[in-house]
Amino acid sequence: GGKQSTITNFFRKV
Amino acid sequence: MLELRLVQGSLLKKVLEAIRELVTDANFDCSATGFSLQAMDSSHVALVALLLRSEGFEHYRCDRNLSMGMNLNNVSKMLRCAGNNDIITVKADDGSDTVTFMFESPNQDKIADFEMKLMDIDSEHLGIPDAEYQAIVRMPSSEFARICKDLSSIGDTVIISVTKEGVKFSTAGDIGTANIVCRQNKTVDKPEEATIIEMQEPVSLTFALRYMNSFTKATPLSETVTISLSSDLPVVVEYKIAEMGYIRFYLAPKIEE
Repeated sequence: GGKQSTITNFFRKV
Repeated sequence: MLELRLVQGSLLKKVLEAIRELVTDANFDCSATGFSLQAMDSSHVALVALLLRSEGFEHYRCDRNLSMGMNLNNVSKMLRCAGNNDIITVKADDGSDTVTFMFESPNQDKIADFEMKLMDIDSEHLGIPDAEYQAIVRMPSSEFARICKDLSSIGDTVIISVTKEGVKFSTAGDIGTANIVCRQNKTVDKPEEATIIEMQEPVSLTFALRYMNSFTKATPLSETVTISLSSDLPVVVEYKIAEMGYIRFYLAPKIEE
C-alpha cells in the first residue's frame, strides 16, 4: 500500500 | 470578552462529533472573522480545518483574538447535554481559564450553564496554500460514507482514481478486491443528489481508509461532500456547513516506497 506521508511533508508551519 | 450565540445549536454538537475521533486536544480560535480550529491527528497524517463565520451566529462578540485550548472529548461531553433544538451560547472572559456553554430550550423554559476548564495546548499552525486541483468530485455525502464503510470491510487503503469515465474507489485485502465506480450524474431530482466531476487531468492517489472513515463522521453536517485531488498534495474532503462555513479534512497520501 506504499509509505504513509504526513501533512507536514506538504504544508509548512507559519 | 467573547460571546457567541448560535440558534441552531445542533450544528455545534455535530461539529464536535465530526472531529473528536480524529483530534484529542485543539485550540479554538476566535476573531472578527469567526470561530475556527486547525488541528492535526497525533500522527500528523490528517489535518482538520473548521470555520464558522461570525455572520452565521445570531450574536457574535469577540473583543480581541482569543485562542482557547480544549479537550474535544470533554467539549463533546458538555455539548451532549444540550438538546438538539437548544440555542447554544459560548462565553469566555478575557484571561479566564474557563469557557461557559449556555443551553437555552427553544421556549426559554430551561436554561443551563456548563463551565469547562481550558487547557494550554502547543499547536503548530500550518499554512495551507491555495491550490489548483487536478480533479474535484462532488457527490452525496451519504454515498461517500457508504463507499468508505464498504471498502474498509475488504481492505485498509483506498485508491481514488478520476478519469473521463468517472471516479473509481478501489481496495484490496486478504479476502479479495473491490472497485466502485461513480459516474457523473447531473440528471437527478435534487441537486444534492448529483455526482459532478470536474477533471483537468486524470489523477490516482492512495489513502488510508481509517482516516477517510473518520472524516465521514461529518456526514450529518452536509448533504454533499467535495473531494479535491492532486498528485502532489493531500486530498481535501470538504463538508460545507450551511450559511456558516466548512469543515475541511486534509489527508496525506500513501507514496511509493
